[in-house]
Amino acid sequence: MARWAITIHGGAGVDPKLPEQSQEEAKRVLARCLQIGVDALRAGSSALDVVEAVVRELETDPFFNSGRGSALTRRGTVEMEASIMDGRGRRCGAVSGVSTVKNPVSLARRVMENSPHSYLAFEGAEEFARDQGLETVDNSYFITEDNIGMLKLAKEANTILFDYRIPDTCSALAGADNHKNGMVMNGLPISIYAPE
Amino acid sequence: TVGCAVVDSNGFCAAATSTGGLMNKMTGRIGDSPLIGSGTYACDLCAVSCTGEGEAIIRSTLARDVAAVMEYKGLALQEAVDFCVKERLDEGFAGLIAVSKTGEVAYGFNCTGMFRGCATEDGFMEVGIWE
Repeated sequence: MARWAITIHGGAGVDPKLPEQSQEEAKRVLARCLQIGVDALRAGSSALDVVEAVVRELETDPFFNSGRGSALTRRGTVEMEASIMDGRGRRCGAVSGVSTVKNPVSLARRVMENSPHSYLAFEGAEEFARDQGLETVDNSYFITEDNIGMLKLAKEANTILFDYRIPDTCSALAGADNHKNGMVMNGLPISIYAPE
Repeated sequence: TVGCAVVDSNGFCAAATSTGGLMNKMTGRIGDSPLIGSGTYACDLCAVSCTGEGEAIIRSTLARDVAAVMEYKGLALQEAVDFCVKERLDEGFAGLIAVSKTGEVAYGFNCTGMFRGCATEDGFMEVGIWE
């Protein structure tokens, strides 16, 4: 018998000024989701079932940037993406651009197990979710007041945020002489990024 | 972005990652999380889930690289994680979590903090944010 182990994350790049209360809330959510995984492993669940169950729980809790509590596009909408991979046979499934599927990670697993493909996106992914009978909700379910505020700050700072840092007021870099009207990503002038 | 990497009692590994992406992103933008080999990877050696600057994680195929340096350079899990975070991200900022088929857990990040938790069968359990 091997020894089981589990590790989870809620995102990297944390605002150094994150209030103590938010830090404690983050740790509570992490501890709760970790325990779900530990209990399942003790009960003999497979690695694949455990990663899906734990990520579903993290998607459902609005604290982290996934599922409910997802970051917002510049239009104020939510477009989510997820992937799952089974080391046994290196099978995998992925989805992008989903906006009504309550748990994107479960749709990614259906893509892996019930479709001839490994990646579905946008309307095709949404259609497959309905075919598979997965739970769907209105896009507003995923949008939180906190993130509406964060989007406003990001727009004022003319920046794209990859992490939980609160954007400073118009970043000095935003005035840097770079093309794309001073757009900043991750606190740096977007011009340093090779086109995606 | 959230993620999970697990090895079960049979020694089988799996990983999953899920995200809303970047705040104020363009509609239609795809990041690293759904890209197998970048944001998520699992094989018979290990399982990995990444988070951070998607563009940097994509360019470095970060999740697959952890498995690759274990496979080809014979590094242990934490060594492989440290090597990839240190050597593969160029100017990018990211973090990752990983498990190995032998029941080890590891993580690494080169930015300010990463929300993370880990537990092993021998009773070790940790939840953390900062270094």
